[in-house]
Amino acid sequence: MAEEGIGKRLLDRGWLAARSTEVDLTGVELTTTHPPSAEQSPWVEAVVPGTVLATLVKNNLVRDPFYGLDNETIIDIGESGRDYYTFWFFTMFECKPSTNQHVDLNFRAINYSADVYLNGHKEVLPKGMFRRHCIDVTDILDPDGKNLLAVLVYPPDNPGKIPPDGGQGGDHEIGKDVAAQYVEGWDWMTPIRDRNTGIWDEVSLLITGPVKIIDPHLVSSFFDDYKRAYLHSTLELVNKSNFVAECSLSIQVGTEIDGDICVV
Amino acid sequence: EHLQSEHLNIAAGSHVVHTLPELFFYKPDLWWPNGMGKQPLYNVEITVDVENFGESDSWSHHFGFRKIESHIDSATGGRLFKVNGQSIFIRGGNWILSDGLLRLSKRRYETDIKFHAEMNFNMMRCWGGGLAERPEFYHYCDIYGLLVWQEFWITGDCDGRGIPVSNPDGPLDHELFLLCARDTVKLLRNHPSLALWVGGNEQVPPDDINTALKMDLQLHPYFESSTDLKFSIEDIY
Repeated sequence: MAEEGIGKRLLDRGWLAARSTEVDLTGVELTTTHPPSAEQSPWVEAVVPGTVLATLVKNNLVRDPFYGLDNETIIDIGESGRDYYTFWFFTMFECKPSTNQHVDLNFRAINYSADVYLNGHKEVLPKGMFRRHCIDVTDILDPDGKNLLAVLVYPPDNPGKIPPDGGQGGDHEIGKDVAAQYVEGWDWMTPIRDRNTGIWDEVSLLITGPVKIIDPHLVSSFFDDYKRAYLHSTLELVNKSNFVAECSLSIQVGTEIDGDICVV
Repeated sequence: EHLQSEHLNIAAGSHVVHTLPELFFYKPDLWWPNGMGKQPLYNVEITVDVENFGESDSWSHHFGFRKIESHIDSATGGRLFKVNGQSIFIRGGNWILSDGLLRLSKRRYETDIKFHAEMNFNMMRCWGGGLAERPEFYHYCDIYGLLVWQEFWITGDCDGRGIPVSNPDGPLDHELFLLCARDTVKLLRNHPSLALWVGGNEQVPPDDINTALKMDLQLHPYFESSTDLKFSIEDIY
């Protein structure tokens, strides 16, 4: 296996999904001795990033909710209970960092909370639809580079029930969570049956050396009627190693179109 | 050239906040909203090299030089916007999300946002009952010159009004709300199209959340100044 290059790698292919109540295996078993396959019921190809409902639609397990009145044929989480829309997501990836390289597993958003298993190790991702999760997985990656990842995704804690006459935000219970509220239905939208449960944004690996850059902040200030401008940049740096890192930090600004460097 | 490097030592296992020396630009190409000018984007790349290792990490982002100001007009009660010192007539539309199943591809975002620009819009308002939009959404708003009014996850119907009247105290976990808000700001703050953060839709968030958001999002006095005084970077951070 080739040495890993520094940078981000998306995990957006090869995902499988299954309803949690139809899977007897534990997260540890799924990511060690019993990895699932697409040919194996109840596992189906998953939409990641996407929602549980997107996965069900993709596999023709429910009708397209946005076609005609087909949303009425899909059971609502308020009737089925949360377990019905609690799903496993599974994928495999190759990654074998070299010495002094570090690997983070990043979820840019999950709705609403999750248990992550990687090669038998468990990590709990706390609640909240609009937050990033970052797990340093360097020490739990497979020495041979073949890694098994399973994510058990739970719906919002308070998915609510949809009153017979619908209404703005259904019974408003979803407002108890930090999540999108339109999912209980509005004057412009039918209720979303799974309340958008799922790994709904990017999943990626970030491979770095000993020092990692976090969340730079760029701000400009202007003077002399916009003739003079300054670009201010602040960032966080993490040294993951057990030695003092002697760093060279550089910032370079170029034009987007041709990549040339602007001349002062 | 707009290239600057510096050396620093970072202790083992430590986490530091660092401010780079500011970069000076003479007459940068300013970013303008759709219909007022072009949307030049500079590519900012930050790299950290570690001795005896080489390149350890790098980060890049498109950056647009622009100054957005807004205030509530006492005569009309409406919010007035200025970009780069010029008043702008807002032609905006409400936006909730691109797809109810959250299949939010770059291609889909590009098509939707280009369509809004071609409708001659210059602002999109991301409704509080929907999403904090994704970086790809903002990327195409940067490119097509759509200003973004981004609301946090509070609505009148679910947070204090509605039929029956809902709970005005917002989500159960206020700290979680603020954690998500702060993380979202960090995710999106470098996009030139990002014009305004708003507490919610047709409702003010609970007092503690509202106060914390206002505190965290207030503009540093340095950036409000229109004088020619030049502060040192230490004054800012």
